[in-house]
Amino acid sequence: YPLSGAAKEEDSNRDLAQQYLEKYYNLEKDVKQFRRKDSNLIVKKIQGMQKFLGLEVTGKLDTDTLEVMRKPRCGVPDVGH
Amino acid sequence: FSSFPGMPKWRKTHLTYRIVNYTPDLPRDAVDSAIEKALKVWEEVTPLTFSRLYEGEADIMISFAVKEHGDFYSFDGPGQSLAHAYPPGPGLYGDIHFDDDEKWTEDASGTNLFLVAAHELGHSLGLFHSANTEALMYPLYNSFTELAQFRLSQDDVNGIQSLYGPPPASTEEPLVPTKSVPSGSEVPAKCDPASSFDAISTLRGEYLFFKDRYFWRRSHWNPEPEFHLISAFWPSLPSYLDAAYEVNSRDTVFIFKGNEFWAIRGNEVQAGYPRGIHTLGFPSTIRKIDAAVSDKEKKKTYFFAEDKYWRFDENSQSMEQGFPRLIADDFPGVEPKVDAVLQAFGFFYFFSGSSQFEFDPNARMVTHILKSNSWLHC
Repeated sequence: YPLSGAAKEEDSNRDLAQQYLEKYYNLEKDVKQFRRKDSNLIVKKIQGMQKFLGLEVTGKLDTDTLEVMRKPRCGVPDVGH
Repeated sequence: FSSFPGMPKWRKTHLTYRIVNYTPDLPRDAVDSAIEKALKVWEEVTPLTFSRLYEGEADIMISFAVKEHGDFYSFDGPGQSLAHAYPPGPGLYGDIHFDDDEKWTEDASGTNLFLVAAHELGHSLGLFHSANTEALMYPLYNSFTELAQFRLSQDDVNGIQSLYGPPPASTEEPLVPTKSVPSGSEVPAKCDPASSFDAISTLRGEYLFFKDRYFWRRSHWNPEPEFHLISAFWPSLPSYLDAAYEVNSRDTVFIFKGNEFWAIRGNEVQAGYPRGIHTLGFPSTIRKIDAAVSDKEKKKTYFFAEDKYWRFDENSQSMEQGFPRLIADDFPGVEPKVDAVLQAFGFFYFFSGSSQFEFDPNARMVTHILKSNSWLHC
């Protein structure tokens, strides 16, 4: 069935976050783990990013976090690998 | 601040860079000066110096590209990832790539090239991202940075100095640099009784006394020597030089730093430089020279390193056999190490620390000992 607006937006936020964490926070590229919203690993990665970038550490894709992820930045990762 | 895993850093203090291509967003000279300004940001707080290459492989290759551009990190179109750079090392390492899907500008109306270049150079020198939101190495682009008053944060300075230490002139605590004119303590004092020089050369009848990133210029018509930044005349030359001399017959001054040397004619750095000093015939054990002077009558150039010296024949363009010889054997009374040498009025003037030895090559003896800065009317 066609996704409702809210659900569609939630999906796109999740995609944004997944790409961001894969690109800059060394998140393994594994689609499934992002589908399980409460995946502990994802929460930890989001918390790590929020801490590094000086955001409130909620572990959730809140508005501030999504806004920061949309900002222009350097392409070098924040977590070494 | 943080450094890359394994703490990669350059094992030399003089680095080369090359601007491989240009963005259509800006005039070329605007790109050139943005990069030069970004290099100066890091030069000011470290012993590092940079010179520009126009061909071949430089330590830091700077280029503009879009989307997939030959490494594993494709760019993503306008926004988000603006540029990336690689930590110190050979080949791709040290290089900087700018995303040309951004709108590069000299001001803050688009993505300011100077600001991003200064950040990416931090990576090329070995800095990773900083969690300090005030730091240049913070990963997010801050379009509200006051460009006119740009300065590195203490976090940036601590980071880069943890890799390379402070600039050689300062032995105090790491400085947070100001973009304004350097404070008195950084500018060498002309008549400081303890003053010494890094290098001295003639240039078309004038005398140039190099010190740190500056030089005094003494001409016949102006008794008061002028004082300039080296970069004001030769932007691509390093500072804290080792040696300099003029070959009158070629109207060329040769400048030495570390294991490289440059040729300048007037205020033009000649193409194809820097070259390695070993191309002149020095043994590989020599990593730098201390001083040099060219005898215009005899067309011989003397190179001094520690307690020895070499002689180079300007006609055959080759190092003469039977060298090195001990300085003490052929210039009795001259004490190594020699900082700089000048030939004038038939004498050789050897500068060592704050002392200057006037040597008569015919009498083969030191005829006067003076203060090094006596040439500057002190």
